[in-house]
Formats: sequence, structure tokens, C-alpha cells
Amino acid sequence: GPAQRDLTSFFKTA
Amino acid sequence: MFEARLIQGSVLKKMIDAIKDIVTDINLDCSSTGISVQAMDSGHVCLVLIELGSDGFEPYRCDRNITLGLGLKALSVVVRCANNDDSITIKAQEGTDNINFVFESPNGEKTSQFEIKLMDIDSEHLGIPDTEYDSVVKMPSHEFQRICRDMSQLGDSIVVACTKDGIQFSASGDMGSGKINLRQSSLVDKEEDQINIELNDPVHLTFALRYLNYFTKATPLSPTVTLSLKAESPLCVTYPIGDFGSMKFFLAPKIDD
Repeated sequence: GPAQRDLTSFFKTA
Repeated sequence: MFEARLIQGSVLKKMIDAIKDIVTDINLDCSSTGISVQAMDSGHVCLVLIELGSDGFEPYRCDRNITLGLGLKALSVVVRCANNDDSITIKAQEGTDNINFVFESPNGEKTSQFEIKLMDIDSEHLGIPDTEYDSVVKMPSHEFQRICRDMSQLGDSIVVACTKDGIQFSASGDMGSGKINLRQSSLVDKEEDQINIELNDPVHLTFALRYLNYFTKATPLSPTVTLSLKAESPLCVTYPIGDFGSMKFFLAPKIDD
């Protein structure tokens, strides 16, 4: 099945 | 000096109940405009964002920006000592390592005071980009809770698909599969019962139900919930808090390699 993505790959560290 | 009094203290109880399974510690970022909290789960899969405007508090005083680090376990223990109709005042003096909570009954006959030690929480702060979503769906929060609960009986993941025909939730597993379709409501008596679907582009995404079931712990906060979806992007699940704030949950999608 599809793999769980990490949120930090979408949102940059401020 | 920081001081904020929430007339409906039960709102704070509900907020803590909604996030305590996802995060263990939070930073309250307090400024003159209000209080915000950003926290991620340990697996970096989801993020909670709470925003409360100062106008939701009476009084609200924040002389200087201050970050208050709190362990949710202690916070949860303390707020459970408040009655549902109590007001809750949060107070912190600059330079001290404690935060104070004062609960007052509506008639003023009972007041309780609690103190929690502040913690130094080193949390990663993420920049959440302004996103133009492919589809934004508003629905009754209990309906969303029910769908997530029912679908998790079938599988670990839920597929959410928005088209011009509506929104479809589906799940499958060893036992079988299920699909639930919701269409935009035409005429309903109460606005909070309405299903409203804004569609810019059809979208099809897969999410882990475990996290969605955590998010639905926020259901007591609001009769409605909004799902904002964009292809290959995190889902945003928003629960309004009165007319002065919101609790948002962001969840990274599952994507085929």
C-alpha cells in the first residue's frame, strides 16, 4: 500500500 | 505579566482532551493578540495548531510576548479539577518558573488555585504555507467522527475522494470494504447540519485512520468540522472554537512510491 509521509517534508522549519 | 480568563473553562478541558493522545508537551505562545500552540506528534506525521484570539478572554493581559511550556499530563490533571461551568484564569509572572490556574464558580462562592511547574520545551516550529486547496468540505463534526470510527473497523487507511458528485470515504481490509458518500445538502433546518462542498479540482487522497480518530476527539469543541484537501498535500481538519479561535490538525498523506 501507499507509504506514510513525514509532515516535515511538506512544511518548512520556520 | 500574563493573565487570561476564559469564562467557559470547559473549553480548555475540551481542548486538552482533544490533543492529549497526540502530543505530550506544548508551548503556549502568548502575545498581545492571543495565544497560539503548535505541536507535532513524535512520529512527525501530524501537527496540531491552536489559535485563540485575545477577544475570547476577559480580561486578557500580555505585557510582553511569553512562551509557557507545559506538560499535558499535569495540565490535564489540573483542569480536571475545574467544574464545567467554572471560569479558568491562567496567570504567569515574568521570571518565574510556574504557571497559575484559578477556577471560579459562576456565583463566586468557590475558587480553586493550582500551580504547575513550567517546562523548557525544545520544539521544532514549522512554517505552514498558505494553501489553495482543491476541495474544502464542511460537515457536522459528529458525522465525520462516525465515518472515521466506522471505517477504522475495516482498515487502517481511508481514501477520501472529492468530485462534483460529493465526497466519498472508503476503506478496505481482510474482512471486506466499505464506502460512504456525502452530497452537498440542499435544504436543512440548522446550519450546523449542512454539508457544504467547495470544489476547485477533484482530489483523491489516502490517510491513516489512527490519526483521524485522534483528531475527532475535538468533536465536543464544535458542531461543525472543515476538511481542506489538496492533491499530494497534508489534510487540514479544522474545528472552530467559538467565534474567537480554532483547532487545526494537519496530517501528512500516504502516497504511492
